[in-house]
Amino acid sequence: YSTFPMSPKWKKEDVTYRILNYTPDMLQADVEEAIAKAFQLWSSVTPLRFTRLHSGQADIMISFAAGFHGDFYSFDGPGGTLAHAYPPSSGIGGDAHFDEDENWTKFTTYDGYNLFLVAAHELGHSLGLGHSNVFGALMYPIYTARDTRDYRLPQDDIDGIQALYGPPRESPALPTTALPPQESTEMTPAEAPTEMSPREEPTETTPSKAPARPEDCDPHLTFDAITTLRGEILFFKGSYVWRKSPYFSEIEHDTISSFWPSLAGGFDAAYEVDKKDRVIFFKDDQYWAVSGYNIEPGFPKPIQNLGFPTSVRKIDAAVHDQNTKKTYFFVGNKYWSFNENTQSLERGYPRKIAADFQGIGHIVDAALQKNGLFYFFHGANQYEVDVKSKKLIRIMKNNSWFNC
Amino acid sequence: FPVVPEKEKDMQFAKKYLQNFYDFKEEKDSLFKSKNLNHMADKIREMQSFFGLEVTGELNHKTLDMMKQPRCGIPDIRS
Repeated sequence: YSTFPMSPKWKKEDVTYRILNYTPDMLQADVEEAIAKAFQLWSSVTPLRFTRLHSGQADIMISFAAGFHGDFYSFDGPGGTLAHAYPPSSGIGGDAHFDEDENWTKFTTYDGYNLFLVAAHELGHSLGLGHSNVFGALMYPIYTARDTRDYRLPQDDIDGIQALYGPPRESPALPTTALPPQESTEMTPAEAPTEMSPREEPTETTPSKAPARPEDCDPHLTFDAITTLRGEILFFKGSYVWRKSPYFSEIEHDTISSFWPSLAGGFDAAYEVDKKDRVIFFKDDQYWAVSGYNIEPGFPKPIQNLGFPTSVRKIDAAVHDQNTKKTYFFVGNKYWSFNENTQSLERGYPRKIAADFQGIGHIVDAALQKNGLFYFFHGANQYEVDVKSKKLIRIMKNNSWFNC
Repeated sequence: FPVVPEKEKDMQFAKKYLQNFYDFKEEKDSLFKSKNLNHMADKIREMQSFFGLEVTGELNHKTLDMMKQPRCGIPDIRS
């Protein structure tokens, strides 16, 4: 590996980034996911944390442009130079530019360049790394198409970036200085419990009339279930749904019956099998399968159809791992792994949650996978976990997804 | 216009590549053309060494192919 002359680096751990524009080659959501995944590569092996800004000046400004684009290094049309980025410093320092004359893609096909791979390389420069002459290293100057589904940072790159910033902190990477509230809903150490405590029964009163929808930014907001659905995220509580779409900045407020009139509220768990365009809802000892607005015929079915013993009366939370095609079901302080291909629970389960998900104590209210990371919700907090490195990354308020 | 012979075109491409990524500076006013060629041969050696190619200082096929690969715009060697 190499660094730039004088080894410039960011003198802080909280680095901001902003996506200034998009390539027409890809969905905006795919661009955002590629960039976020690229940042996660680097944050997972350093103490660095990256926060995305939607306006103003960020440390790392990301943009697409062709030919001359305002700096001294014009792009050269299709092929040749794909992108470039500047080492850490003020102004243009850290910025990453991508050549719009290339065909950008989220796949690893051979008729386009995988944006995640190129972005991960360029962000290496934005953090202070130069090129590596180790073939196969991410910082090798020549683009090499490779499978990105379970992409792990090569050791040479880890050595390089840790020479600049050191390894990740042991404890969950909580901000040492809280970012201004509008920038982050991460908790200060004083607030953040180190582990999930046994379920605190929500002290909900039994109101005589239908409970009003809690405020989006209520710091005590809890959820019954959460799932992705065709690129969006749905948060369920009682009969209410909060809908977060990558296409609109606002959170949409709906009721379950507005999507699935025959489904009553109060889901216990929900998850999406993206490859089948199918979402599964759980309530008590039954489950439903829907595709979009359509409930599949023959539902509800008893959860024992999935292989659960009769001792299991309800599911607390469920989440499908798009990488491994396994679904995790959380019941009390244990969890099961379900193979979506064979449609059967895997052997060797149930296992204790705490054994495999660092920092996650007992009950999981809801679970979500987004951009390769897992989010476990318990009470008013969510725990961001990298299951590959089994690392608890940070603890945030549940409603960090609602731009609070 | 006269067609630039392939060899000359490759030489131009290589020169630009070495300027972009290996800090090659051609001395425009040098009276001795050979001086520039030696300097360029040194830079070719530097690039061949970086990519683990056989270090010959000559613009052979393998070296030219490597130069034509899609890549990052940041120099490999910088002053």
